[in-house]
Amino acid sequence: MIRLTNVERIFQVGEQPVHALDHINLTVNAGEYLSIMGPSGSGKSTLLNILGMLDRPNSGHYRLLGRDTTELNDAEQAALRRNTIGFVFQSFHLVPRLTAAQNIELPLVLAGIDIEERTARVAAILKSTDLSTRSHHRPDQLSGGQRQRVAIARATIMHPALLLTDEPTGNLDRSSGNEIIAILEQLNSQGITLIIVTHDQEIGQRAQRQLRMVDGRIVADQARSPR
Amino acid sequence: MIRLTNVERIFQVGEQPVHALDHINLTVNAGEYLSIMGPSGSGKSTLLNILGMLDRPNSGHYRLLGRDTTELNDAEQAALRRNTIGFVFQSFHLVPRLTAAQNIELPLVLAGIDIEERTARVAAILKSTDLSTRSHHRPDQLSGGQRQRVAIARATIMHPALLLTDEPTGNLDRSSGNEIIAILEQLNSQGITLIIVTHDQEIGQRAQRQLRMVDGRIVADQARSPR
Ligand SMILES: Nc1ncnc2c1ncn2[C@@H]1O[C@H](COP(=O)(O)OP(=O)(O)OP(=O)(O)O)[C@@H](O)[C@H]1O
Ligand SMILES: Nc1ncnc2c1ncn2[C@@H]1O[C@H](COP(=O)(O)OP(=O)(O)OP(=O)(O)O)[C@@H](O)[C@H]1O
Ligand SMILES: [Mg+2]
Ligand SMILES: [Mg+2]
Repeated sequence: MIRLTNVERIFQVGEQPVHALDHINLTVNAGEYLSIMGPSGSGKSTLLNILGMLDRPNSGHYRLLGRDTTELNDAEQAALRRNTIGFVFQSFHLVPRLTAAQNIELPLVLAGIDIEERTARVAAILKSTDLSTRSHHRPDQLSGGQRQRVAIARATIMHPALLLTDEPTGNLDRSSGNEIIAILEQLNSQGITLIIVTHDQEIGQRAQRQLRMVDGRIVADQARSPR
Repeated sequence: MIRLTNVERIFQVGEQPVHALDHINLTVNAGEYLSIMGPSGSGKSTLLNILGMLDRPNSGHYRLLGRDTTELNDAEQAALRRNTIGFVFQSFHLVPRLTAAQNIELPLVLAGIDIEERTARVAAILKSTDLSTRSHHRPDQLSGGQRQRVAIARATIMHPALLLTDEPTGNLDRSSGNEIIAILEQLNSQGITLIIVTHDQEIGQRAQRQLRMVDGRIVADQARSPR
């Protein structure tokens, strides 16, 4: 499903190069459930952005579902991303002028799904993320945790083959956080490949496979301890 | 230092009123160290915004350092806020075009402090928040946790009498989070009144006094269990 080979990502700030990703090699099979943990600034979001085709490596290759993404043009990348990947951003990136329901509906609109089906699916996901009473609110009329749940609903409503989530419970209390993780794990049990970047040890340790990053490298890659 | 009397905050969305704060009564003495916890959407950020004079109650009163804030005009409120309060926002609100160092320096510039002293103080706080190598980066060139630390540095650099922090460790790993809390507790030991809104039980339970909110009300107000 995913194969990163010798991936490097270097940012230039003035004269200083920042090695955000340093020779990353990673294979992920379809249906796996991974967590990625590590200190602030270790490269977790950068890695997720490359996996989500929101950024390109400076060198190395990224094969997604067997295709070398570096050989696709922008339009092909956009199509692959839209059809395959759901992304929950660390800072949400909701559309400010749309309501919660409209933000969540957006991927369905882009996929050409008819209004009856869209309405039903949005209503169902508003219910499962406990947002039904906030569907008409715009992002600036929502709490931090409510915005986070809108971002999660939007990313999951199309049941994408690959779900990339960056700190999906960072603004949630333990109980709402567990509800969200339950939703994500349910999708994984249906075959969706799930990657969770998190600072929360309790959440990270639920994953079948747990990666640790430090200074742009993967320094550990372990199976979950037996329950 | 702080006295909230019968404070209500009602948002109107279409025809639906949202009772974000419901008859809040709260007294906080100078130098206290409080945590505020509670489910997503329970009113924590709204309460903090009122305390920070970023929002006004619909009814009730807020006395800060003996002055009724509802009787101050906008200019007086802005002056009181600038001189008294440091605020760490749940979504950071950094200035996009300024570097990390310039963002942190901003309160010192507004206070008319000379450039030599500003440079020294910014350098010291960059060191204590582990941001020295990122001082020239703009917010979009920083990781989520690095932005959070810039927001904390900016809020604390003036040693304000009242420090209001909304989820200050939400984007940080356990170890960076503990470093930040150590900085905040050190300021409190010097007399600064400290209020931390958090979803993290481990962090919330360090406070001398722990409030719990549900549906816009304070439902618990307890002293820390003996260590
Ligand atoms: N656009 C950019 N330009 C320059 N440097 C960048 C840029 N984006 C990220 N960086 C740097 O690359 C490093 C990795 O950033 P990244 O956002 O991947 O970290 P992270 O592991 O997600 O951290 P956090 O846990 O704080 O969210 C950081 O040190 C950051 O300062
Ligand atoms: N500008 C607004 N207009 C309408 N409703 C709002 C507005 N701001 C907040 N709300 C609503 O008021 C309630 C309290 O919001 P608040 O941001 O204080 O919650 P919170 O406790 O900080 O939540 P979280 O833990 O998710 O950050 C929420 O239900 C939210 O939807
Ligand atoms: Mg990150
Ligand atoms: Mg909040």
